[in-house]
Amino acid sequence: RDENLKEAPATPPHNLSEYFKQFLLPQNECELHNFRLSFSQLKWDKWIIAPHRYSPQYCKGDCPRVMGHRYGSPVHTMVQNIIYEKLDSSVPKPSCVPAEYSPLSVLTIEPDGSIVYKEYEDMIATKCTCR
Amino acid sequence: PHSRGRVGSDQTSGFLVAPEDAASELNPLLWLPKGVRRGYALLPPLLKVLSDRGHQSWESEAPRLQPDSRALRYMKRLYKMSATKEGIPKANKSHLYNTVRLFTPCSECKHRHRDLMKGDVHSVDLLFNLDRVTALEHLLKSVLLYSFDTSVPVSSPVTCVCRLSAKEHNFSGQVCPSISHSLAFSLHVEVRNRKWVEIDVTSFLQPLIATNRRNIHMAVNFTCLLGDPQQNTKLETLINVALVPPSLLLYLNDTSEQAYHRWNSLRHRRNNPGRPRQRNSPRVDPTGDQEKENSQGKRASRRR
Repeated sequence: RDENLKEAPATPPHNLSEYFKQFLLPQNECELHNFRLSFSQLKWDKWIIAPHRYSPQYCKGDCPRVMGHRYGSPVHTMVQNIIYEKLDSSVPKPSCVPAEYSPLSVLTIEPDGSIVYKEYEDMIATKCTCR
Repeated sequence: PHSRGRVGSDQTSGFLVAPEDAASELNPLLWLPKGVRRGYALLPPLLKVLSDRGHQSWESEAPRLQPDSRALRYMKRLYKMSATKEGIPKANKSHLYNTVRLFTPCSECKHRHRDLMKGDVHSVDLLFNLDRVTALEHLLKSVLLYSFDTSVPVSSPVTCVCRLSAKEHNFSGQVCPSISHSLAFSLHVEVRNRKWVEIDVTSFLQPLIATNRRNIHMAVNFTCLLGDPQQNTKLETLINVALVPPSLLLYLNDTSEQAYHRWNSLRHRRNNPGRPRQRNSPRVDPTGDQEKENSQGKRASRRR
């Protein structure tokens, strides 16, 4: 280990930080954010009886250059990043989007006055990914 | 999905105001197939808000008809049993339905005739309009929902005999509908502290709903007597059960993409491409099954 240190040139700290910066995860990394709304804000509470509050959540943040398994991203995501960086910057960088959802049960009044309980798929984002 | 020749108003859901010809390109809901547009309680207003971006007219119209308060109370109770406060469906394996529709009768002409010998017969003619049921909603169970307001405190069980008959207008000119098929059965209810009595009419309504009938016309005769036939107590005391005309409850399985299919794990896996793939080398299963399987595998390959 000692001889290794002798060989390795002592790089000045600012290069070192530059060097590692490329691997650091971005500050505002892609992740799930909370968002709660009540149907009365949309003035839909006249016909949406339940639930009173709904948290659809959302995904926001930058995707790290080296995705790896962290987001369950397919290899295509890294390819797209390379295209953006090396070949054509008009190709967008990978985006931070929902990867998994959970359903929502809604109780509503229909125009004819009948009442319906319905379970909808994919109404609440539960996990984010880079694609 | 096509509505399979379903006769029904081709109007889209009540939340859309743009006439089809004028703003069809503006109105994304009109891009959906007819069979899907109707009945999706959530879609039309969501799409309307998105297509009305400029006017911020988020205030959707309140439903034209207000629901019956008793029916609303019942459905709120069903909601509490089926979903958490945040609206997440409870992982209740027993309930396969992902849609429940409650219809109150459009019109009912109550005939009330009292025949003291047979007890207090309560009969009503009921007409239910099922226009809101979409082509992709398949019937699992249908129930007549009676809310009991007993004017006298009922201490012992009540036995009711119920006779249902479906009526149909064979042709438009026909004035009074003829009886197409009927069903009689007795049910024994403990009315004491119950507000609701559910009468399962699935087998009775199945043929009507299977033929995509939009209007269900039926007559219901209800005779309630105090006492319990099992204990062969003399059923002679009448009870003055103020029977409110029943609502019709349909438990449905919505097979569309928007609906939640709790048992459809395959669909769940398809939606999650990011799920880490199974590793090639089988992991050692803590219950040891894996080794056994491997050794069997080796023996089998040797034999081969």
